[in-house]
Amino acid sequence: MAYIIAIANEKGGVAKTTTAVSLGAALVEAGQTVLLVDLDPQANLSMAVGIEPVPSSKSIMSVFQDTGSLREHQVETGIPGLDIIPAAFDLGMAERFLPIRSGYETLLRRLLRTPDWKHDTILLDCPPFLGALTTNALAAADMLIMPTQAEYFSVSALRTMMGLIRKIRNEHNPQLLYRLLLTMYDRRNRIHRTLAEQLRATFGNGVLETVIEVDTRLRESAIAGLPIIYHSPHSRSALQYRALSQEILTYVKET
Amino acid sequence: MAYIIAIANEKGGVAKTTTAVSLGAALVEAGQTVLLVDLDPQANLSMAVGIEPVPSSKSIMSVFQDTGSLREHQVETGIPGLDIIPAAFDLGMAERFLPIRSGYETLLRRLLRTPDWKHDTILLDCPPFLGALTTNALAAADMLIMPTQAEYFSVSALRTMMGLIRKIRNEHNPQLLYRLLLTMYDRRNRIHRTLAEQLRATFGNGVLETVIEVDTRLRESAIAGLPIIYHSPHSRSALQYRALSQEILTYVKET
Ligand SMILES: Nc1ncnc2c1ncn2[C@@H]1O[C@H](COP(=O)(O)OP(=O)(O)OP(=O)(O)O)[C@@H](O)[C@H]1O
Ligand SMILES: Nc1ncnc2c1ncn2[C@@H]1O[C@H](COP(=O)(O)OP(=O)(O)OP(=O)(O)O)[C@@H](O)[C@H]1O
Ligand SMILES: [Mg+2]
Ligand SMILES: [Mg+2]
Repeated sequence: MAYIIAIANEKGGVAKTTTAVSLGAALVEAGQTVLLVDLDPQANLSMAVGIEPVPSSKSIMSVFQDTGSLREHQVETGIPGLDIIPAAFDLGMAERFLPIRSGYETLLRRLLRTPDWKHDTILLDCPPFLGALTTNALAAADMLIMPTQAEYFSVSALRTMMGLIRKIRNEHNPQLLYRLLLTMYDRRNRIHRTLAEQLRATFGNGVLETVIEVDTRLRESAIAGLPIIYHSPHSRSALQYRALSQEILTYVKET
Repeated sequence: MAYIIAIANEKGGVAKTTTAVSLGAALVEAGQTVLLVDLDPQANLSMAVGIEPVPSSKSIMSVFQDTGSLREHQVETGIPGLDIIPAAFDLGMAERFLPIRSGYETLLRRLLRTPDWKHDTILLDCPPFLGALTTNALAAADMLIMPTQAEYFSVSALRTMMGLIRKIRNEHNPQLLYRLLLTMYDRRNRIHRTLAEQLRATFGNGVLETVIEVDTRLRESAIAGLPIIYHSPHSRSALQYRALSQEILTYVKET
């Protein structure tokens, strides 16, 4: 069975997508096979690997409406070992019609937790909204990674995220493990240092060791539609996302 | 009638909330009375003026369910001339139940476009999701300000935003005017300079003259729960948001 990682945070712009694509590629480089799933109507994860969003009939939307199978919507990214299920143009509509179905929260869990997926790891990129798509991702996941900026609004979003984790553990996924990932960190910034210390004091080993610092190379790699380890292999962020993949592999291997 | 400005963008973390609170305070300093409306379940705008989110019965949620009036949920911020309608804890639920009502898109427009509001300007802060709340804000607004980072994912979000603007103009609000606001701009960054030039070439005077540059004082003011012009009155971002308020007043005065 694949190890499933959801990457989610209600706070916008904290590097959810950047983490999904960068970690995915770094895990492939470490010898894993990885499936990316783009659950965000913005389709940024699809763009990050140079793929356009797809029509509804060729997407997860058709699977939600029981007219297709998830496996047939898997697409190659051009990087061997890294596949993707791209976002659909109208993925936002799922927020409205999914909740009408009873048991909608575990739709993705039932689709992904089957032995037919040959990938070692599945990464789910979520939108900055705690609706049906993010709920599905948390109900399906073995681990939730919450990218977090060491800034006030981002840190305050954690309270809501912890509430959602409790609810998902109670109702659908008791084993869900969470970890915070500090992103876009600027070690020269006093607020970043202070809030990072507070997070480590509050969450202990709930905060991943690896910290991703600010690196403009990540902006360049997004434009190029290439993961950072291929676009700028020796950049600081490429090294840090490689370190993150090693840290995550210690969890994957435990299962 | 108050002049209504929606601040929206599907892209997360582009400074929608920071713009709402900073522009609101700067307009008050320029002699206007301003009502802020927090339409984001994250309740960041409420926090930015030091106010906790409110229970559903004391919020816009009760108005959406026809059991209250918007005026009674208005709260003072402690800054004379600046009032707020705070976010409710369960504002996210509105994304699910609002669309069930026919004509739900113009609920806010009908509530705000009445002569009883004594404020000169009303600012609507939106969540990073193009659902019922953002649709309501665009249908109600005289002007839409789209904070935009000069980065790839943020610029690509504009295509979707333009599609939504066309739809809202056709169906609910033909007069809706839009303007892009460059935020978190770093003039030393080559990508920022290049993408900013491309935006001005594509959108012409659809891009506001004022540019808000990166300024860590804005992070500090968020922690203090004070708008930037009160927290750091002589900072670069305070000056830039004052310049923005002057630019916006040229539109307000035209109506
Ligand atoms: N470490 C970093 N250094 C510099 N820029 C970064 C870094 N990580 C991400 N970025 C940039 O910051 C912006 C926000 O990142 P990203 O879009 O991945 O966040 P997100 O959480 O997925 O946003 P959304 O909430 O809209 O889905 C992007 O323009 C991205 O290129
Ligand atoms: N000009 C700036 N310079 C530095 N930091 C900034 C600037 N503007 C905003 N910020 C910081 O960037 C982060 C994102 O800003 P903000 O939360 O206002 O964006 P948003 O678009 O409202 O996000 P969301 O999509 O989650 O609603 C915040 O931590 C804020 O303090
Ligand atoms: Mg994203
Ligand atoms: Mg906001």
